[in-house]
Amino acid sequence: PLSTSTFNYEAYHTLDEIYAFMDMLVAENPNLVSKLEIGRSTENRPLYVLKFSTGGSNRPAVWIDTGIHSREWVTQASGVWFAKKIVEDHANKEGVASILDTMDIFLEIVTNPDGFAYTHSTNRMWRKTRSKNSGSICVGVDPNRNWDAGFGGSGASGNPCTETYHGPYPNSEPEVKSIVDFVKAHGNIKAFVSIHSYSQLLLYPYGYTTTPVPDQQELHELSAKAVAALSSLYGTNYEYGSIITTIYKASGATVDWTYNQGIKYSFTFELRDTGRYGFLLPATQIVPTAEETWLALKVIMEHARDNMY
Amino acid sequence: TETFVGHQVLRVVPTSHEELQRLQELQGLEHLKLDFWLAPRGLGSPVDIRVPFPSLQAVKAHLEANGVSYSIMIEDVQELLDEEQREMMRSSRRL
Repeated sequence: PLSTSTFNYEAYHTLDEIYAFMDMLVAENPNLVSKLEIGRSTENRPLYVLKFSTGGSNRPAVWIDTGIHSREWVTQASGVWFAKKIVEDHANKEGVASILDTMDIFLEIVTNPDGFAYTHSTNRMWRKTRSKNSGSICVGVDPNRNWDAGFGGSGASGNPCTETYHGPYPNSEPEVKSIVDFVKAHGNIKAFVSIHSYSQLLLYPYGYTTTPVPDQQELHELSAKAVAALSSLYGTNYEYGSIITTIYKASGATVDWTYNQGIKYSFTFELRDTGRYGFLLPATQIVPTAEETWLALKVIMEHARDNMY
Repeated sequence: TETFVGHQVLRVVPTSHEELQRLQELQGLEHLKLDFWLAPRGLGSPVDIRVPFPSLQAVKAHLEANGVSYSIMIEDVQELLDEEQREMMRSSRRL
């Protein structure tokens, strides 16, 4: 496509097409968007993060990632739509423009590029990374069980042949370690949202213990507001709550680690649908899914902006 | 490229702890190569399982023998994948 205005947001795209989109977005908006490489994947693909900033230095920031589970294609596709939406809001001085006055937004669209490339080339159902597991013929680690928060506990598997294999040690996956290093180096991230699919849930910590987080009440109330905003567009029903009470015990999960790093507003989304198509959500639902999710993200970002800590 | 011809996604909504246990037993049977799209999480919560064609008969027999009711969420995974690929090709051509 010649520009991000002619890019087709209502279709799924390959890794190369998404990378080309990122470069176009940066080239079209040099004063707002930059592309950072925060590391390299197991198969040495770059891990790109888009930074949206109107200036300042090390401003409080929001982090959004999509595609950590590679087969959840609606999430990377939504991430592409989010990137364009941020630019449009800024140009039209609406929506998240007011957030960008005081905060930066970091968006990692393809958080697991090796797995994503593999879903296009070989196995559409691939979820994990593509790291080799010594002593096993099975490949890959579940990047949402590899974080140093309750790592290795029940709610993940020690068997490399399962979909929820936690890996040999915390942050063994470069796709995870790169984010860990980035978050620690930045030191001023105030909200962290990791986006998955499917089953239409908004979740907050913890997943590895039944102990409620100290900020449970605030996160629950914020979830209610975010879900109300999401449902207002197309009536999509979401449930919300802590990971362990709403779905199941999951150890080594992303947002448990980010919350324990002091990032209070740590959330996981599980996007559409509830099980008509599952991971094979038709492309016609990409834009409506992204639009409704954006309303919830905006509630979370505005709350973080107005309740700086 | 891995194909998914004949793979089905079954949905089970466990209504008793016995049923939940049957599902967790299934999770442990690696040779069936089951892919839990939604893992067992509690009574009343749906469990979605992608079942490879070679395992389909055994899994359905196991569920039926234990009185666990299920529905077929996706009749043939490959058909949906083919449609997804066709849509991507159409989009690329439009481009």
